[in-house]
Amino acid sequence: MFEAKLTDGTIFKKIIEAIKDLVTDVNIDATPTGLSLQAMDSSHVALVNLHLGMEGFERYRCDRNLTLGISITNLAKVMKLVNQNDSITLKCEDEPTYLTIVCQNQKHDRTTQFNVNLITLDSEHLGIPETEYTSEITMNSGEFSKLCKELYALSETVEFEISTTFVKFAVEGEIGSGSIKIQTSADEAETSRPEDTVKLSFALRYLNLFNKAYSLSNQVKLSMAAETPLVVEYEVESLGTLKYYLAPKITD
Amino acid sequence: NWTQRDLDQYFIQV
Repeated sequence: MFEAKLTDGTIFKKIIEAIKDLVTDVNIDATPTGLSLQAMDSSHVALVNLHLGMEGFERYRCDRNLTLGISITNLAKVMKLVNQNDSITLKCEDEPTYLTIVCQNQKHDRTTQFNVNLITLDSEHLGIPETEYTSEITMNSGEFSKLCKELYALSETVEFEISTTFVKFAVEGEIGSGSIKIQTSADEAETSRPEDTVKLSFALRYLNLFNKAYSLSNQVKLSMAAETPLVVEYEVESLGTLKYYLAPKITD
Repeated sequence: NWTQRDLDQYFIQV
């Protein structure tokens, strides 16, 4: 059997909220070491990669590997039943046809249970090659979310330039062009060598969808390398990571 | 003209 309990059920609710506009039907892989999910959006331009380690759960048991095909759209509807401060338990049998979700409030006087029907999906698993990222930067997730929203009003596309010490977001649209440069480190030792920077352009529409995850973490990590998808990574405290990959725009 | 290559071309089908 499989059973996983999170004391703070709203974390799981936020994760589902943060991916529901990108992916619809997904396979959640439950293994003895944790839960993971990898799915692409319908246009194959963005990929969601979630890993939650067993040690972050209050209780975790998974006797054998299970693939749980689930509609994220429907799961998001069920998540509306999760209230602030509720715990959440996910459980199923070994050959499951449904996933049971149990939410309980802190006083233990209110319990909600729902069985979500499982679906069979072709798994289209993509192997993400080991990548040496040229540029990595961690910044405030709220700030990143806000600036992506504002830049989207000015342009559909943003050009990223990131290094070890700064990140620059440049846009060019019908009304003009501009950029936001954020200095993130004043470490002299770091700047003594020439900085490697990479410039890549991305669709702001997708970045805004990724930013629905900003409430999961105060920080967001951006990783870039030439001709490689951007990685936007949110650490889910003590539980795991939620990563989004986005294909760069290219001049045809 | 901007286009986006599918992720399938960067990642490996397994």
